Amino acid sequence: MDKTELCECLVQWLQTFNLNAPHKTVEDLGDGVAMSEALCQIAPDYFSESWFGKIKQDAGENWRLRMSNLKKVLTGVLDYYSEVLGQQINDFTLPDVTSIAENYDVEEMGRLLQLILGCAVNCDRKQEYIQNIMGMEEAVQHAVMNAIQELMNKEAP
Amino acid sequence: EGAKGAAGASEGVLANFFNSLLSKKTGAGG
Repeated sequence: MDKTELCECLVQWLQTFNLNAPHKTVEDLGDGVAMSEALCQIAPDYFSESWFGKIKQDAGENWRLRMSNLKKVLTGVLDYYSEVLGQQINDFTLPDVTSIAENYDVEEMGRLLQLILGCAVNCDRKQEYIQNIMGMEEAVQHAVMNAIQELMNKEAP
Repeated sequence: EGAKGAAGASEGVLANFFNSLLSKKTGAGG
């Protein structure tokens, strides 16, 4: 699937979350704040208030601060897979957070959102997230299904 | 009729996939 299209669908999926931070566009998501908020909703025990407190809320035009936030998001997600889900993601090209922070790279953003999607559909409250997905338009559901299948193919216990 | 059938099949694939995901056990202990 075209990675730009995948990213668009996953940004649409993120609209199903009730978040304080803007989250309508890739640019909105580029500072990592909205994705961090989503993770706090997905797994509040793991992505705690103290973890969220380390995310800079006012990164703004400072790409280095955006990158620092995005690194925390990526590391947190990978640790969640390994420590909570008991899964390692093998052969999955990890998102280049520098490209996201510097250029709002759509392909890399798609990869990061794909990993967050994997957390949502495997967490304790996965039923709620999966049902939200099932209520979305069919094209988005297909994209989400493909994204999940790709992740599942690369998971190893 | 053909288009309707294809749409129905596609919906079926999606429903099957997400329902199987719902019933899948996850987590380090599962």
